[in-house]
Amino acid sequence: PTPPYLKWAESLHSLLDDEDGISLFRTFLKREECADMLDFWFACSGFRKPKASEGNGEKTAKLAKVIYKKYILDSNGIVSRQIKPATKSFIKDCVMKHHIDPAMFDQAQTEIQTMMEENTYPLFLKSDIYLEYT
Amino acid sequence: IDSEDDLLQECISSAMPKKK
Repeated sequence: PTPPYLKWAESLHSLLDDEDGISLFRTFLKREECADMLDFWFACSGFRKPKASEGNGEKTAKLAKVIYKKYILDSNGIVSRQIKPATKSFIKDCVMKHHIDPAMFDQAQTEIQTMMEENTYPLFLKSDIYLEYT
Repeated sequence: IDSEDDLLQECISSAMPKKK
């Protein structure tokens, strides 16, 4: 069978689908001081999951606010700097007007994902952290 | 603050692949 670390090189999704891959990628991102991008990506996925949108609306609204505060509000944060102003305004509106929707972070997640695919992911595959692991 | 962090951590963990 193909070793996991070779699968990680196939696509960002293959990497993010493997626990050890995530862990190694996180170590690399921490060194580059952009681990928040990975946490934000997973937070968006978690937020979209059905359980986040069902039942406890108050908890979902609080979670949306927490994600907004931690990653988007601080304009110096790595995530905030990578997201388009229009996308940030849209999320801010959703949070302020309590228009909580499971898909409200989708666009921002796509922008961060594109950033990782074009930038940090290829760098990771060339990094000593990855090469030493293989 | 702690509960906010917990909420976020729970959300992030829920999106992670399960242990094999």
